[in-house]
Amino acid sequence: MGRQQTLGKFFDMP
Amino acid sequence: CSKEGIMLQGMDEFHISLVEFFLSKRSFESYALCHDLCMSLPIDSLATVLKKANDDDVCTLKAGHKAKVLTVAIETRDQPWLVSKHDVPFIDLGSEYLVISRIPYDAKITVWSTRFARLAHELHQLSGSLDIQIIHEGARFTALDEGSGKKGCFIFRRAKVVDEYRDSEDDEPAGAIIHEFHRYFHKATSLRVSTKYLVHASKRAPLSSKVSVLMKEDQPLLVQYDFYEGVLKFYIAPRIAD
Repeated sequence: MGRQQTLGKFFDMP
Repeated sequence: CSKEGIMLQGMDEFHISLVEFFLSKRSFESYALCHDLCMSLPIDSLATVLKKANDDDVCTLKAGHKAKVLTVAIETRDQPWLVSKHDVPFIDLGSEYLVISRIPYDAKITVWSTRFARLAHELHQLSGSLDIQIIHEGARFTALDEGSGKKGCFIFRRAKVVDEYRDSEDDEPAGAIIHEFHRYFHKATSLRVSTKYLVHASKRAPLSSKVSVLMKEDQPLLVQYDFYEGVLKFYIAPRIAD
């Protein structure tokens, strides 16, 4: 399945 | 809300998928705006209010400069004296609109959205994640059920002649055609994503007969529906191998 990443790694989340 | 139109953004609680929906001002009967406005709204409340309107009712959305609510007026088209008004209070999300910088994607394919929805649904039955590979000759969507060892695979071959592509669903050729595949291909790319989020994204097929999948190595997958009034984008964070 692999490890799920979150969008925080890619986008500049406030 | 800006002078171009309305842009909506929402994210799931696990921060895996972000949806961005742009509706151009040309899709409204009238559109007036004094200055840009950013509102945070509970999507459930907004959906509940909008569902009260019938397909041919007139909906008017209003919010003032320092307003704390969005007012939705629903009017029956042939009985303009029948108006219902609903307030949707703003919520504090502690953040404003998220600006997503544009990145150069390595590969883009465009396929029939109904076919894409079937693919997502069927591979979701098999596994919680799937691999998407785009190479020069086409694209491959693969899912593996680790328990039973069953493997599902959808292959899209690149159209030999772009003219084979037809703009009506009734004319769908026997083989899935990838429209303008060559124009957006820079290098072979693969990504692994959760099938659950792909199913969510694929359910928007009624918006447009075509859907585009854009990929760049180790970047969120972008699933995009373009239509006359705007664009709907789903960004899905990838999985990485253990």
